[in-house]
Amino acid sequence: FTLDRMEIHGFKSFFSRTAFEFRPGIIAVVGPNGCGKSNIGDAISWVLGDQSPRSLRADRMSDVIFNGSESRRPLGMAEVTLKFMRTNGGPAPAEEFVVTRRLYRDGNSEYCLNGARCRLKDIQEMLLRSQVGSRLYSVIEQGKVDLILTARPKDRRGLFEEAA
Amino acid sequence: FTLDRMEIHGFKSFFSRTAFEFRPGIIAVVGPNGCGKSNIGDAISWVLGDQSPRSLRADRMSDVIFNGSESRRPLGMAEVTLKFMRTNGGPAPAEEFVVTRRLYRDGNSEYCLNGARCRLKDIQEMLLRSQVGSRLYSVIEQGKVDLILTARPKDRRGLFEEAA
Amino acid sequence: SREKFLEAFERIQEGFNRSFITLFGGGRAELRLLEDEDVLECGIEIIASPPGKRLQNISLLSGGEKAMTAVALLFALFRYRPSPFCVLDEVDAPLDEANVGRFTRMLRELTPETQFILITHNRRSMEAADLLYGITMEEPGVSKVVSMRLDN
Amino acid sequence: SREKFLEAFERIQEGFNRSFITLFGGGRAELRLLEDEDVLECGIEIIASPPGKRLQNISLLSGGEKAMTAVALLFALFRYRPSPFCVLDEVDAPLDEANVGRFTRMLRELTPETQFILITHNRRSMEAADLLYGITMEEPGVSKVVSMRLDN
Ligand SMILES: Nc1ncnc2c1ncn2[C@@H]1O[C@H](COP(=O)(O)OP(=O)(O)OP(=O)(O)O)[C@@H](O)[C@H]1O
Ligand SMILES: Nc1ncnc2c1ncn2[C@@H]1O[C@H](COP(=O)(O)OP(=O)(O)OP(=O)(O)O)[C@@H](O)[C@H]1O
Ligand SMILES: [Mg+2]
Ligand SMILES: [Mg+2]
Repeated sequence: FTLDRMEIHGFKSFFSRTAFEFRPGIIAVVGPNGCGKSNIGDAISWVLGDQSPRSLRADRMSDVIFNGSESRRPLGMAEVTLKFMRTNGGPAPAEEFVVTRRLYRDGNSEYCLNGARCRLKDIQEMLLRSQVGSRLYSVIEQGKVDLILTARPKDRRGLFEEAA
Repeated sequence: FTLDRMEIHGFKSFFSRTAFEFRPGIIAVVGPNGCGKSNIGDAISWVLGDQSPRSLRADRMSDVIFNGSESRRPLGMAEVTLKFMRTNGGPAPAEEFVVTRRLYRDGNSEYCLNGARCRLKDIQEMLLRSQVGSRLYSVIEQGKVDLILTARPKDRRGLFEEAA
Repeated sequence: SREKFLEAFERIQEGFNRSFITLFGGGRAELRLLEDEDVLECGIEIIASPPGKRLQNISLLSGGEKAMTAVALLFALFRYRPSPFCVLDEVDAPLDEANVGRFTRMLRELTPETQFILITHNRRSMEAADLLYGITMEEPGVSKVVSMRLDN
Repeated sequence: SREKFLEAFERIQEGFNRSFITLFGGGRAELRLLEDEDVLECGIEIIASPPGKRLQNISLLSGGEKAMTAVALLFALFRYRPSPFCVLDEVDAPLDEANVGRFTRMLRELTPETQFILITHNRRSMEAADLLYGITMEEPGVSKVVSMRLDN
């Protein structure tokens, strides 16, 4: 399975619904400081089920909902949708699945798989079954790459056990 | 007082005696990864009395003595000398003072002020009197600039008390 | 289980040395189990020595050398248990030009098994990409995608 | 003493806001004493809001915005209690071109009271320097100074 397409709406600095098409290979994301590049990485971690606000640079999970700018009011919901696709080659049809996560200001959370409401657990099982992989080393956060070197030998082990 | 000249000999990757002339203004230090740029910053912190191996990326203080390369044997001593100068303008003669620090493999340490053996305490008093300033914010280490932002509010206070 | 972990460890350790040598153009690196305890509990130590340099504590490595060593280990984990995608957020920031080149060539070797999203300010990294997304904030505080360029 | 600290705090806080506005071309920043305790013991909070953005937790700021905010605070401390020199080791690594420009212009404003040693891989920073030292390791493991260029 590969990343096919993502939509971000109301997540952090993405006030407007924004779509990204993914292609195989290397995709570079560029732009000035503070424009929203790392927020895209956060959106990917978040839609795949990240439960820790700290790994998203936030204090509370509600901090990821668009909080307004000098000319815009805050939004009431953050939503990220991520579509995975697998081309099976030949005449076999491509397979796909779509994961959606929403968070409302009142704290309510929704997860959807292929458009149908589900639990976080169902998303996690789907990701495991499709071998989309753990987020532990799928998203390397800004400034965090040498954590693996400074980690205590026993903490480092977690990554190996996950791979094993 | 300004930095006038520095000599590094046997400190970290500086196997050969290396001299640096300083000028007023902005001095850029450039070169490939691992060539020794940050080691120069470490040499400055060290000669001014830094007692913490960790702030020099070392486990033990003896780690800062040139440890050999594939073609050179380790050295037995590390030495850094730093000369400060103050031009007093007009006919008044310029003032200067020279700080030297040496560390031997056996653990012995030497400090010199203007060539004469002294205690660390004498160096610290000289630095205070000449307002050469604390090392707390004189040397901003690689990757460490945002520590002031992530520090706990009470820890941050240390910098302010030092300035006050 | 013990055998499963040891077998994974061996393969990752091999991959780490190979990635390290590719990224540094030489030198050597290994992983060691701190054998003072049960193999299922003990810590993992990292040993790394860039070309021409003597082996010493990895804490003494430079900023760029540490980034490259960490990337070599992460790619070894990746090769053993691939993830279809990987987001790398400014890992090239501390690297000099030559190292950015070796880094992007290694990314290229790992495609198409893995799709890389490389957030970067570095021109050499941009040149290595197949697709370029530009993000801006024309309107302050509001992110907008303004360009998407497909290279061949 | 309490007055001495408060007076220093006020001046540093003012300097912080001014440096922040210079580095960001706008916005605002302040320092707050966490007044729940004695002024001689309480912590110091940092509030920062880049131009056009709403005030929120500084942890949500971007990598480059955090570096600029930290530099603004360090320079405010510097202006209040100058040190004759300052070694900045790759603080420009996370900055985009426009921000490197504002950063080096600010360094320029702080000379000649302060002598800056800027360790960098960034071309814009190199262009702003009066003196350039090149370090290499022709012989692996052994540092050597190979060039020194004086600009006017
Ligand atoms: N909930 C939110 N609502 C509105 N804006 C937000 C929210 N959370 C974060 N932001 C804004 O997003 C910006 C940071 O974006 P991001 O970290 O993606 O920048 P970046 O492009 O990675 O920049 P850099 O190159 O400096 O790393 C900050 O200015 C922050 O104010
Ligand atoms: N005691 C020592 N003896 C010999 N070499 C040493 C010693 N201590 C550190 N080194 C070497 O110095 C090198 C690191 O130097 P330094 O940190 O100054 O690099 P740098 O120029 O700042 O690189 P970067 O651009 O990646 O930050 C390491 O390769 C390390 O092996
Ligand atoms: Mg970022
Ligand atoms: Mg360095």
